Amino acid sequence: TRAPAPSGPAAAALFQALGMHEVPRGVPTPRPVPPVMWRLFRRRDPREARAGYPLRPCHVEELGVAGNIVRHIPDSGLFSRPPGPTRTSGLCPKWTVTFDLKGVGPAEHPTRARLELRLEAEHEDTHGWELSVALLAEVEHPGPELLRMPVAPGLPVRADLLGAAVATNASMPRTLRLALALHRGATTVCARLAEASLLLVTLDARLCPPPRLRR
Amino acid sequence: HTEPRVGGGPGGACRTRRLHVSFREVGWHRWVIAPRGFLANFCQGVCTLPEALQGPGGPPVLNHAVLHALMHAASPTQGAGPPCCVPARLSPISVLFFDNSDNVVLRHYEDMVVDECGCR
Repeated sequence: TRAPAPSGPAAAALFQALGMHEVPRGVPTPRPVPPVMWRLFRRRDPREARAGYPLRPCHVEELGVAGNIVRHIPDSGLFSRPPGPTRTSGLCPKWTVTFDLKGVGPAEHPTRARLELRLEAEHEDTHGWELSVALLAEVEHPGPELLRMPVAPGLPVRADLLGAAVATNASMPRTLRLALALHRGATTVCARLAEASLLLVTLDARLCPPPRLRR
Repeated sequence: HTEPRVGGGPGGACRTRRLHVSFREVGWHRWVIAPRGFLANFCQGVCTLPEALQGPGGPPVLNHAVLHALMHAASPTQGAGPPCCVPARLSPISVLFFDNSDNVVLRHYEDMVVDECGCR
């Protein structure tokens, strides 16, 4: 007879020992695993690591930063947006994206926070746009603009938020809300925000091997 | 899935034994994406002399373990048994899983696979 897996306080203690501050509820909403996460997983597999290039502990080689936890966090407000590019008085639409960071532990320090967007336009022959990102506080008014970057049609958008929207030396907020705005410039068409996610790398130093001491 | 446990006979020297951890068997398969399981291994075997003195291919023997085994051979008592057969070298694995917010998480865990055992 097989004994059941530990539950209750025993399970909580077990997961805490594994560096997880909550017991997984066990039945996630099925969704495809993003290719970047598969790539990072395979890169960490010692069998696939190239001979002579040992994996550095607590380092994410592909992203070039220290870290031992990588999260792909989809925008939780994606389905509340209008499906098409709506225009208001000649301007392109503005969007609010929300990322749930409740799973990030207090001992984790962010080393990379990359906003990833996929924009879809009806016509790909545009000259592109400018994207501005601002932090959205509890009140609905966006804060000062954090960054502004050119965006080319048909290409994925990647914006580094570390130091701008995500502080390096402070504990992570439970939710990150951003106000995004597309500026048309000379282009006449707008785009639709098809996908938004946050790739977050954190370092929990407690899970790193201690440095070997010389006797 | 483990190797059968060994007794204290001559063939039971301290060494690495196979232990495959299946996430399905521990009920984690719904939220662990990959791997489905891994070869974690474990250490088992006796650490009396001469088994406590491993060959040049094995992990370095602690001086304490040698004297511990010597003392146990000279005067076996219930209170102080032979040295323990424990992991001497471990390696990490990475686990891909869904967290409670349905985020996909890749987490790196040190010391998950026993590569080598030793008498300590």
